[in-house]
Amino acid sequence: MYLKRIEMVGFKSFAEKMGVELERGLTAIVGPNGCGKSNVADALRWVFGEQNPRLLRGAQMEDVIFNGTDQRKAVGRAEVSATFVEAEGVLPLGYHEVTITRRLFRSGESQYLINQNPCLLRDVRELFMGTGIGTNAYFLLEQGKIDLVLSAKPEDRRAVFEEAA
Amino acid sequence: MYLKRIEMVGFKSFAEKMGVELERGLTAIVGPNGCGKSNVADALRWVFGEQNPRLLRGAQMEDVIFNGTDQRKAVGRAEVSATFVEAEGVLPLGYHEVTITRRLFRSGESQYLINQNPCLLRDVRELFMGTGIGTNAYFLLEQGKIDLVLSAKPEDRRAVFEEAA
Amino acid sequence: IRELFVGTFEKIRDTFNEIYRRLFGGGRAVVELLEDGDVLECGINISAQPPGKKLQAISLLSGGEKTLTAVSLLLAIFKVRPSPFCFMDEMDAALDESNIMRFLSLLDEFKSQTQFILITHNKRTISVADVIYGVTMEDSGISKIVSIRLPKEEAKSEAVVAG
Amino acid sequence: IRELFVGTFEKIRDTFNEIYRRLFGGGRAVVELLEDGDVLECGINISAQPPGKKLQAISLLSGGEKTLTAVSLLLAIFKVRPSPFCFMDEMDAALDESNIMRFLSLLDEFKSQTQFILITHNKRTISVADVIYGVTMEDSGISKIVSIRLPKEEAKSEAVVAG
Ligand SMILES: Nc1ncnc2c1ncn2[C@@H]1O[C@H](COP(=O)(O)OP(=O)(O)OP(=O)(O)O)[C@@H](O)[C@H]1O
Ligand SMILES: Nc1ncnc2c1ncn2[C@@H]1O[C@H](COP(=O)(O)OP(=O)(O)OP(=O)(O)O)[C@@H](O)[C@H]1O
Ligand SMILES: [Mg+2]
Ligand SMILES: [Mg+2]
Repeated sequence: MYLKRIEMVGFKSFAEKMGVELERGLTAIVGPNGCGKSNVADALRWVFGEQNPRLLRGAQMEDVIFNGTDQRKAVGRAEVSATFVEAEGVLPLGYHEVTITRRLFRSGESQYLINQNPCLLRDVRELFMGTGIGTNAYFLLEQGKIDLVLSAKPEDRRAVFEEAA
Repeated sequence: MYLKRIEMVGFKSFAEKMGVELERGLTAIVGPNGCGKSNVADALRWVFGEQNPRLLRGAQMEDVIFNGTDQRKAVGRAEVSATFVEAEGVLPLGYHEVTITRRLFRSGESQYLINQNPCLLRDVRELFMGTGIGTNAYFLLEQGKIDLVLSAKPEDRRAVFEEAA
Repeated sequence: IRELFVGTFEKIRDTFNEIYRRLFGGGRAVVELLEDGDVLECGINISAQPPGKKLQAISLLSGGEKTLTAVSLLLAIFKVRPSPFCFMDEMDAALDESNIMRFLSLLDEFKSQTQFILITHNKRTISVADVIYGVTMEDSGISKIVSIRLPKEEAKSEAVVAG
Repeated sequence: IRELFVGTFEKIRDTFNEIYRRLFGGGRAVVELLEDGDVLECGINISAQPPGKKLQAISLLSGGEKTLTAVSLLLAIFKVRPSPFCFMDEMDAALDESNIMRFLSLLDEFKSQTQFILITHNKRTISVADVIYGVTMEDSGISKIVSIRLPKEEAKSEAVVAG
């Protein structure tokens, strides 16, 4: 199984729908300071159900919705989708392609979907249980936070070892 | 006034006496990972009287004394000197050249000297009061801690504005 | 469950030391369970010894040494429990040229089991990527994604131009 | 003492915005006293607006934007209350090539009043230095300092060799 695509619209600085098609192997994301590279990492952390806005560099969860520029008005909703392929032997659903989607509206309402079917956050969490992907695992290393891998409180580090067991 | 020289012996990875002669303008310090560049920054923070070992990346103050390698034994004392020139109009002493020295012995005893004369930490602090140099000021920005300038608790930031007043 | 945890822990501990020695060309890396009774409840402590130096607490390591130690631990966990992908945001920022090459050659070995997505400003990292995406902000404040999907050779010269 | 503090604060606030606009080519930077009564006791809040974007809290800025915002504040303080020297440890690590050039040209303007000592791995920063020192560890664990005091032109080629 590998990650085939990430799509974002209305998420942080991605006012228009943008996507990244991925292959196995090594993909590099480049660009000048402030252009939106780390926002892609935040999109990935968010789509798996992250509940703490601080881990997405915001004060409240609404900060992930595109809040406008000089030329454009703010929008009312953020949406991110992540698609995995060759998932048939790995995820309990048995499909070849699995897409998870998360939406948040300014009203505070949030939605989760698996292959376009509405579901609960719990369902997304259960789907990826034990694969090393989710809000607690080490699959995503944020900018400047490499020390966290080494210096997190012992109970945080234990959680990683347990996840691996 | 400008910083003319920093000399270290027995301080962290500087087992032998080493010095850096400085000019006005811009000096670059380069070298591979782990060779001792940030230890020079720690030496500068320490010589002005830093009392918190954590700000020197150690657990206790004794961690600044060279603690040996495969080939060499640990030593019993750390010493750092910093020399300023053209100080006559800036520092209260009236000398052209002023050198401050700090020593720490494994016994825990520590010494401060101004131009080779033993003195108290209070004297070093008073000497540099108002020049923007000392343990609280922004004259030294540590590796990876640039966020501290922006995100320190409001009362920390206040202290800098007050120092400037 | 206790046997399972201890078994996994020991495998990660051994692999961590093995990968660390590969990256640093010697030395050792230690991860141990803190002594406080029940194995499932106690904390974990990490210390590292670059070649020729004394074994020290993590806090005394340099910026680059910390990054490489963290990478060794991360890949040790991945070896014992592979993860389909790993996203790293400017992990190479503190590394000097020779450590970047070691880091990239290690990732190369893990590429067959784990997909890596790296945000980077470093030309060497860009030059070994299979696929390159550029993020731009032509209209200020709005991000767009552009694929620079060139085959590896062309990507090398493009990346240098994009500097 | 209250007038003195407010006077200095206002000068730093104005200079901070001025330097920020120079570094980012527009936008604005705001530092304000939090409303809690006595001017000498209240906290300070910083927000920044890169050109074309909305005014935002510091936490939403990118790594490179944070570094440049911090440098603007630091140099604003130095402008109002000059410091004889400033030591920066890999301050350029998060900056892309064009922001490094802006950062260095700003330091160049302050060079006459403040001495700068920069630890760096970046070739561009090395090439503008007046004096270069190398730190080496030939015997592992023991640091030695070597002066590469070449005149600027030679230093450019040396630094590239030392890469
Ligand atoms: N909700 C939002 N709406 C619009 N823009 C946003 C939102 N949240 C964050 N941003 C913008 O995104 C930008 C940050 O982007 P990001 O951190 O991804 O940059 P980056 O490419 O990683 O840069 P660097 O190389 O400096 O790390 C900020 O300038 C911020 O203004
Ligand atoms: N008391 C001590 N005795 C001996 N060595 C020490 C002592 N304290 C720290 N060290 C060593 O100094 C090294 C760290 O050096 P430093 O942080 O200055 O590296 P650096 O040149 O800044 O590297 P980087 O480019 O990775 O930031 C560590 O490897 C550590 O083992
Ligand atoms: Mg970033
Ligand atoms: Mg360092």
